[in-house]
Amino acid sequence: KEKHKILHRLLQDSSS
Amino acid sequence: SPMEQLTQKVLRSYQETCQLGSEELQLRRWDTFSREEICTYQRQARPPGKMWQRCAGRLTEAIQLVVEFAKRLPGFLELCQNDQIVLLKAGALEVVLVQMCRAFNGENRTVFFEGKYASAELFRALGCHEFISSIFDFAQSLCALHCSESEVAFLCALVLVNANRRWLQDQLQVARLQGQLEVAFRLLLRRTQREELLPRLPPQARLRALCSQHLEQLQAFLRLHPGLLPSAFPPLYRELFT
Repeated sequence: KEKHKILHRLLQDSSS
Repeated sequence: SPMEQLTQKVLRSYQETCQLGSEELQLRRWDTFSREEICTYQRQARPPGKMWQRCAGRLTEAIQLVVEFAKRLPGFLELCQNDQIVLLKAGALEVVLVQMCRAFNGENRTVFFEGKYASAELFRALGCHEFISSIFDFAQSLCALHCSESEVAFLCALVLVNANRRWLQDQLQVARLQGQLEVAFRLLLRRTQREELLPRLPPQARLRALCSQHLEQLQAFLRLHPGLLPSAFPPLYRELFT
C-alpha cells in the first residue's frame, strides 16, 4: 500500500 | 440483456475517459509538425532528460485517465484493493499503447503528441530510436485492423482485466470478470460481423515486450544521467516505473 500510495489515492478518490 | 448492458457500460467508461474524441483525431490527422517545429523540439530537448520528462508527463496524464477508466469499468472496484493495484500497475501502460492506435496515422506514421501529429523523428532526443520504432510498428499493426470505438474499448478493458497477472490475490474473481468481458466482446463482434478480428489481434506478448523495453530504456537513461533528480519525473510515473 505504502509503495503505491498515489495509485491507491487515485483509486480511492471518488470525486475524480 | 445483462451482456448488452455490460457492453454499454464498457463503452461509456471508455468514452468518458478519452483525452480526445476520435472525430477530432481523424480531422486533425494531417496536421503534422513542420521541419522547423521538429528542430525547435530537438533544441529544447538538448539538456539531458528534457524530452524524457516531457514524454513522462504526457504518459502520466494518459495513465491517470486509464485509472479513471478502470474505476468506471463494471466490477473493477469490487475487486480487492491489492488486485486493482496489481492490474493497473501491470496494465496501465499497455492500455495507453492500445489507445495510441486511435491517435496514429498509419499512412504517414505519425502520432498525435502535444497538439499535432509527430513522426518518430520528433522523439529522437529520447535516445531510443529502436524502441520508438517498435511502438510505432505496434500502433501501425493495430491501426490496420480498423477497430471501432467499441472494439478499442473492449481491447482496453481486456488488457486491464487479465487474470494471468502475477501477484493477484483473488485470481478467480478477476478471471470471472475477464470471462464476462470476453463473452460480451464476442457477442459484440458476432453482432457486427467482425469475428475475424480476434485471430488478427497482436499477441499479448508483444505488449508485454514493449513495456519491458520501456523499463529497460528508462533504467539506461537514469544510469546515463545520475545527476537527474527523481523529482524531474511525475510522482505517479516514478511510482509505477522506478
